[in-house]
Amino acid sequence: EELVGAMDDESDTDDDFETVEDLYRSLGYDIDDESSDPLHTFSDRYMGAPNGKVTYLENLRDSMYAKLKGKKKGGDFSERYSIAHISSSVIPTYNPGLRIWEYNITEFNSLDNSESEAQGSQTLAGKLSSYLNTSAKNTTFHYGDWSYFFQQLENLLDDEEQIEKLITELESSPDKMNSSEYLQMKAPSKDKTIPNIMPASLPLGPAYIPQALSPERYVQYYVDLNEVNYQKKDIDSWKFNYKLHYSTDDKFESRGLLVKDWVNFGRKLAKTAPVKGKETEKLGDSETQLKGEKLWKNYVDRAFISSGYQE
Amino acid sequence: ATDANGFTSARVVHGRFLHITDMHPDELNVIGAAIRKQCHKKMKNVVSNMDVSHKYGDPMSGCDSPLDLYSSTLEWLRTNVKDHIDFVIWTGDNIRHDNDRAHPRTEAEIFDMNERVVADFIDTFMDDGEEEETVFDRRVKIVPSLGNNDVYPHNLFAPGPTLQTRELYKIWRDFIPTEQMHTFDRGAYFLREVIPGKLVVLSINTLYWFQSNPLNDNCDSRKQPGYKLFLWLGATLKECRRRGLKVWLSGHVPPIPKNIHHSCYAKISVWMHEYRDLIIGGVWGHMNIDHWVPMDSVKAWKSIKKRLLAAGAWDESNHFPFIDYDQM
Repeated sequence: EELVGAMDDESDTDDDFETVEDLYRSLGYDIDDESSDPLHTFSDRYMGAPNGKVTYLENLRDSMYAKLKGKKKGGDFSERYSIAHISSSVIPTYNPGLRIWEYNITEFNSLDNSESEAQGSQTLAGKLSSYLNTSAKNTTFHYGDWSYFFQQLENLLDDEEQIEKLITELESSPDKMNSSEYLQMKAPSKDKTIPNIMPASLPLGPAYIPQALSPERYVQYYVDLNEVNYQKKDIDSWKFNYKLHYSTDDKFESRGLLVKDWVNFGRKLAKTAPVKGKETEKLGDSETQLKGEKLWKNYVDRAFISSGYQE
Repeated sequence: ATDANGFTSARVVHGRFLHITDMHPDELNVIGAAIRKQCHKKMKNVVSNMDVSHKYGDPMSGCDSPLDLYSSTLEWLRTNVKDHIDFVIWTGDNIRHDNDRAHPRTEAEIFDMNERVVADFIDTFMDDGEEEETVFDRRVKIVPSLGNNDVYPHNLFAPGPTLQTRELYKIWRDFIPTEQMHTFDRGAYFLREVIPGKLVVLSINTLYWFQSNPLNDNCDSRKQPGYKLFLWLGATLKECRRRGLKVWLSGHVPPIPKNIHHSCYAKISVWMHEYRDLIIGGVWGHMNIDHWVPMDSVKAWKSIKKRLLAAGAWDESNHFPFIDYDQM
């Protein structure tokens, strides 16, 4: 609250890049030259020690976090957005890290085997147990076996392959490339990989509104290898241990994990630096400014698993 | 997990899951080796302690994980985590990088290491007494996904069925429900009900969206593996909605601008948006950096609309009418 009214619509900036293509350009990718070597443009070039990763985070902040919208343009629950969570690795590129997520289970406290995913591969005891459990509890019907669905899916994918073959055939004979059949099959409107809009009658799910399975917190663990390698006198007697790195409810972050919490957090992070091409947004007094800088510094430190990479 | 009569007893849901990624165990890693030699070889003229490898690895050296780090990590998970979680999302890269000219990786080596890591994962997360259980009945469900280093050549993965998808099925057979064998063979993607009747994790082979996979150009053309992956994803999400299941997405390469073609990014963004009644989020690996990326559905829909308008194929009354948040 001290930092910013992060969800305050007054602070919504105008969108200076509207589409995904604009976003890519703002991040420095040359999408207009499709003939350019994509491996070179996008590839995971680094195979040795990491470099340029602070700039990567700063670009992310300036081009994506800074563009996050408040309630007016992002929705009451930030439903305009979804989140990609990228975790630390075990490989010591920085320090080894792991994440344990915690989610809401207040609506169910036990499972019975009647809903097992693999009916076909259960043991006899398991099947009998499932039967007994189902009868005794008169549980609600579950679809259970997925076989039928996957058979149907196989048919669908086979049909698609047939259409693809037909298109290739037609493309090999130029006179047929203007046929209505070909044009119809190639029409972008036939793109089956674009979803229907979500029916308005459906409620928002666990990512947006607290309910069963909503993520509530995660805990990040790490091994401080600089400490282990250079400060332990006798590494062989040291007991290997992942220690607490941080949790999302600690005093520094102190936030939930719903999408609106992430958006709120991103908007706070974005305020810690000027947005490229824009006038610096005032954070208020110098104390508030200091808190903002500390927030970003801490975020970067956590991003590199407290390895000191950014220094 | 079983009572005295051998029946599987009711299972407690802990409300926790583990996300682990990019283990990169390296059999060639030697303690005291030169960092400039990828920690594979000792050198006489290295004088600083900073320039040689250590037992549990060396941050920012470019070296992979020593086996001591790998095995100690699994042991720590078995002791401290296994009994407190419901499932594991494990997002790949289970072998060293191909960064040593003196020791180029072979396909067989990649498969062998993946097989070894699978066996170690099963040992780590198997409850006592579960040895005899059918693998799918085990309490802690494991959902692996394919890393760009788990395939040969590096980054390159063709649509299946191929020898690689077959081999991968064999390696992951304990994790992939049998009825998905054929679907898996098409592209190394599958799903698991990690909390039966409640929660599903999708293992998405994001190498089909990955810009560094030379076999992928975009996600708009029918022939592209990325397009085909979206066909599977769309059908799967529809079925999950029909069954009332909630969904976590998972995979190795994050579907973000740094890694995937803009057409793929636009599509995954709109799918996540239009299934916001069930998708909880996506957990990904590959980048080594602990961070998060927002996916903006409005930008994504605008891109799709622009493409269709240019092709004269946009129809406001079509099956995917556009929601304009700016005017909402």
